[in-house]
Amino acid sequence: SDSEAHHDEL
Amino acid sequence: MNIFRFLGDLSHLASIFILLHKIQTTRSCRGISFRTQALYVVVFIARYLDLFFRYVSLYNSAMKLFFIASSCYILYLMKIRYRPTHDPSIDTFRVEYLLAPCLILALIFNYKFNFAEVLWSFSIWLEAVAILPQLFMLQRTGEAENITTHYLAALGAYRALYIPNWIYRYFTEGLVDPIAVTAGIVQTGLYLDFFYVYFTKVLQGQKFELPA
Repeated sequence: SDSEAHHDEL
Repeated sequence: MNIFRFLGDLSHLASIFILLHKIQTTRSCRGISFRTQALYVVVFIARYLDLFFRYVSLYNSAMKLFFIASSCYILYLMKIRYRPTHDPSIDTFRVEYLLAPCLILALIFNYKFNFAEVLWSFSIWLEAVAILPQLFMLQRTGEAENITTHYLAALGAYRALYIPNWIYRYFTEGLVDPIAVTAGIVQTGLYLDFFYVYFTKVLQGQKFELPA
């Protein structure tokens, strides 16, 4: 997964 | 957004409202660890700095702002408004033993070696252990008001609910976030003893008391 993908979580 | 993730966020929101309700109605922050609350401010500011350079959704931004604002407000309540009700002599966990290892973990485990990503990773590790001063305090006093245990249960449930969310996302999106998953499992694990007493005592109508 790309490094941006996890930023939609809180 | 799946149901587990959403319920997790709701649980997190609920925990903060329960804590605010406890402080306002009892006009006291007795039994609440200032150190844990201060660590949450560090966690939220470190993680949500991306408000300035990344837009995900209105939901995402609103929640981030709420968590930063409410955690700062709780510190204000504890340190200024209801200061006399806070007993620092039982809130003694050394937070530097948490901050330093989390910084090292963040420098080793991150998705990109830049300021924002290291800070994000730091916030994830720190959140996993930020409850320790509170649990340590609970261990020392051996008992807690019911409302405080509801706060802790909601707070613990939040990260626990993120675990099925990650499993769901793995199967539906192929998304894996090893840092958040590892830290999230650690975070949930720290609550297991608490949950055991909460389910076997508080939810059965008894007072939260730890065996001597």
